[in-house]
Amino acid sequence: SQQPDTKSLAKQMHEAYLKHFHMNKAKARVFLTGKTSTPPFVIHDMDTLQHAEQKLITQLLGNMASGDVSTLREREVEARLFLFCQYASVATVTELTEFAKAVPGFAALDLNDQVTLLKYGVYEALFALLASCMNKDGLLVAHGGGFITREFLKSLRKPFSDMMEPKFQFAMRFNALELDDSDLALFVAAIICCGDRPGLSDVSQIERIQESIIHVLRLHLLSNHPDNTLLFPKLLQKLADLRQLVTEHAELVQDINKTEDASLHPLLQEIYRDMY
Amino acid sequence: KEKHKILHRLLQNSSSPVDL
Repeated sequence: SQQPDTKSLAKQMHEAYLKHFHMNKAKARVFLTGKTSTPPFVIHDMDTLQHAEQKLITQLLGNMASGDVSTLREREVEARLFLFCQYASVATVTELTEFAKAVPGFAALDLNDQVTLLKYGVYEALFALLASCMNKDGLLVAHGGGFITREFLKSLRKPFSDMMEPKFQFAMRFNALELDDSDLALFVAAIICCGDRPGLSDVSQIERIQESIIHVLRLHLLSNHPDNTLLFPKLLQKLADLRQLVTEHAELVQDINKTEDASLHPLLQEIYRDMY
Repeated sequence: KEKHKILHRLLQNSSSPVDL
């Protein structure tokens, strides 16, 4: 009797995922495998970055405070890239919020609990989704318009050079699991609906939602990847890896925020403040 | 609540863009 429920929840989450995230793994793979008529512009050094920036700035202008745009040109390259990362993160947090609302039971939770789940879940979800846009050589950016190489990101000055390499290392292990967007939709829902985030008031209600998602995820993986029976436990292990990745990322961002002349977007400040 | 006012707003208003 659980079979129809399982299928409908998996389908519902997959549809919400395709609706709310402008980039998904299927789309990203088309760009990353060079199957588009206009291949992404490759950013691999300062010259190609400057060339790409004009386009990136135009794309971001709609989202960006005018003060940020006018001071952008005067900033050093690392600070500019940090700012771009922040705007991309804010956009993804907005998408994740809409996706979370589509998880059955989420919107009925206490509003403060919803905030807590997002505060602790969005970066874990973001890094899981970011893997779809990565291969061993680089990262797809600007809606598939650009590809920034891993080597270039590593060549930035410290501490900015330490920002992306751990995400690439995670992404290579994560991408080896060969999940598709329907799997990722349930995985992201499981990340968000997590009963052990600090400060939750109605833990049992969240655990009920979490259990139903995890149950559906397990069955969905068995039917979608019949040859890989260990996929479910492997994926649960990735939840722990993501938590560690976010802890380290939060420390790095707090460090950059203290030592560099780089301001943090108010939404991201809310998320990082008193996080761990 | 004040500490997370943008997250509150995102959760409550489905189509409101983040005030940047």
